[in-house]
Amino acid sequence: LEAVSVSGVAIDKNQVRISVQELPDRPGAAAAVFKAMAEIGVVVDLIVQNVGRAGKANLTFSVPSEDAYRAEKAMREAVGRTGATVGRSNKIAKVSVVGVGMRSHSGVASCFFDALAEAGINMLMISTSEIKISVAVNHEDGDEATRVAHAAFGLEKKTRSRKKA
Amino acid sequence: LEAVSVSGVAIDKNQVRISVQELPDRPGAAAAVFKAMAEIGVVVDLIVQNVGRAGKANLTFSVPSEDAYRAEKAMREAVGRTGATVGRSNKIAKVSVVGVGMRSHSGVASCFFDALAEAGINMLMISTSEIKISVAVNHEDGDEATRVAHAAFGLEKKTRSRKKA
Ligand SMILES: C[C@@H](O)[C@H](N)C(=O)O
Ligand SMILES: C[C@@H](O)[C@H](N)C(=O)O
Repeated sequence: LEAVSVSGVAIDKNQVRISVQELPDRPGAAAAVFKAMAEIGVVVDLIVQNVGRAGKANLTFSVPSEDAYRAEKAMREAVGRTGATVGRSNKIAKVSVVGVGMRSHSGVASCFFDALAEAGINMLMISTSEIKISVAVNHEDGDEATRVAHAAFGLEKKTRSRKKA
Repeated sequence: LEAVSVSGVAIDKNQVRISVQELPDRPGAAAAVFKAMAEIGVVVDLIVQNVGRAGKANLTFSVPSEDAYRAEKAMREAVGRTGATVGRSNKIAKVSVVGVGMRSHSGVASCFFDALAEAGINMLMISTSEIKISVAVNHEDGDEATRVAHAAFGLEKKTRSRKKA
């Protein structure tokens, strides 16, 4: 295994997740969702969609808590005619482990997810990029998730709390 | 809308996606998946999991094409007893638009997804980070998706093809 090279843990506790279920899995469906968000000027942070089944896919994204109400309302209008449903939005905490040269996510993921599992914290969503693994957990698990992530990677408190301006 | 600030488009055509369906949505389930990958030294690139339903969640990740067979085999062993199923792995192309200061994904997402929709390209998976929006498309759509993304953001050919060493 490559030496795990995580340099810090970041937490964002100001996000609400909005899930759109049973979106038609055809070109243009997701574009309509984000056009609606762009039109009302809502900043979208996390976007996660997994492979669909039987022609339908679920798409979840997160917005700042203060925009949740108007984002949910705009979503219901945007997808109304497609048959998709917009779930109730829920506050989440997004906890990310960051590290340059995380060439292989499997070692870091295994260590991070194990630490959350030991603490009994369930992951709601997972999303990765070259230098980061982000997970959404229930809002009330955010601080504990950050603490166990620090311990798992031997980091002293390097949390960057993202209070968006 | 903020000025859309995309600086480049990257494509990785050497990835295969492996989907684990009906994974128990409880702490430890995802950790077992990546422990299995870490133990056989397979480099995992994209990891996507959306919110589960009825206590089950679907988790998809991508590995280099040359590791697909042994990764799929290790996955079947790792999740066998949990009742989850491992789908057939499929070659994908991961196309990412990259730009610093993409404070709001909604404007970039709307533009990128619209361009794919116009070209009739279906998105299989979506994953984001602060500076990037990545989508998985069918392998044969990779080049066209890259071309339309360049055109949508007014970029000359800046593709960084990621032939992993
Ligand atoms: C579900 C959604 O992503 C659809 N596949 C699209 O391309 O818009
Ligand atoms: C589905 C999987 O992510 C599970 N929720 C876990 O925490 O491991």
